[in-house]
Parts: sequence; C-alpha cells; structure tokens
Amino acid sequence: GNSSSPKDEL
Amino acid sequence: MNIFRLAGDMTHLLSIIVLLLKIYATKSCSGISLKTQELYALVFLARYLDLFTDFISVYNTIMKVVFIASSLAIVWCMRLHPLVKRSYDKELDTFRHYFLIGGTFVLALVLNEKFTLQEILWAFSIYLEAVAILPQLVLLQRSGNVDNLTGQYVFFLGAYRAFYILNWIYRYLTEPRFTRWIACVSGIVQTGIYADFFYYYFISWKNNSKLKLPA
Repeated sequence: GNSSSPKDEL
Repeated sequence: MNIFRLAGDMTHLLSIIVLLLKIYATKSCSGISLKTQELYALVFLARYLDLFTDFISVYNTIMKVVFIASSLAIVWCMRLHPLVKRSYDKELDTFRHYFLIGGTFVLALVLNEKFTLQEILWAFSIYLEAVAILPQLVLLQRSGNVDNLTGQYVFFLGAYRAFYILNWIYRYLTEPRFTRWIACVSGIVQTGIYADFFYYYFISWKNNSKLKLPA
C-alpha cells in the first residue's frame, strides 16, 4: 500500500 | 531540518517555558485553561508513540520527551499542586472539550494516511492540536483582562504553527516528493483560529494597552 509520510517533524 | 521548522520548535518550546514560568513565579494558574493543557498532553502522547520505536535524531527524541514531560507536569500542577490548583478558574473553564476529542478522533478514523493504529493516532493528534487552544481562547474572553505572561504564552503557541506553515512551503519547494496534506491543512486551520487573538494582541501592543478580548 502507499507508504505514509515519514514522521520526522514534531 | 530548516530554519523555519527550528524557529517553530523553539517558539513552541518558548511558549511552554513562559507558561511554566508564569505558574512557577506566580504560583497561580489563573487565566489558564486546564482543558487546553489536557488536550495538549493527549496530543503529545498520541503523536509521539514512536518515541521508542523510530529513532529520527537526538534532537527529535529530546524534544518529544520535553513536550510530553512538560505538558504532563502542567496538568499535574493544575490538578494536584496544593497552591496552584486553588487559583484554577474552574467555573470559567467550561468548554466541553470531550466533543473536541471525539470529533477529531472520528475525523482521524476517516481521514488518515494509512488505516493503522499509529497513523490514526497521529492524524488524531494533528487534528486535536488544531482545536486544542479553543478552551483557552474561550476562557480568555470570559476572564476579560489577560495577564502578560498568559498573553505571551498564547501568542508563541500560535506563532509556532505559523513557522511550520513556512517550513511546509519550504519543504514543498525544495523536496521533490514532499506532501503532508493532513499536517498542512490542519496547521493552516490551527493558525487561523489564532487570527482574532493575534489581531487584538497586535492592537494592545501598538496602543501599549492591556490585552482585552471582546466577550
């Protein structure tokens, strides 16, 4: 499936 | 990391320091909404679940721990600290924030990047953060005059997400595949909710007068 956005932000 | 995001994180940290300073220095939490503080604690707990699973950077980990710890400390202080809890405006802080929790959770079930628990909780934390300030703004309008530290607290809290919007624009322009619609749209709504506060804050700053929000 579509990979979710990388959570590199606070 | 770009300068806009760093400025946003530092402004966010500053807002928490100002609030802690106000509570510690005045041993009072008058004018502060406990409900907003509880919503922020929920936002951080729901968003930083990956604290122990995904290591991004030392900075990222430290900031997550600081945000979780400080938001829980403020809630603890306002609920249990013998001196501080007496000054809590319980009768003014009547916003039904459970509707905010329920509504944003349902929205997260419908609108998320992936139907997994972590992604749903992440989207929930993004939506909840956008509306978490509402009980605080309502309380400020009810309590009439706003003390300086509380006004600065709300101002920095609103300014941090505005910096994040600049960060998203910058990343959209510089990173080929950067899209983060949930955070972007929710962040714009969040900053918009502060618009009227920013307006009255600017007026009071320009006239060098006490900040008063119209009831």
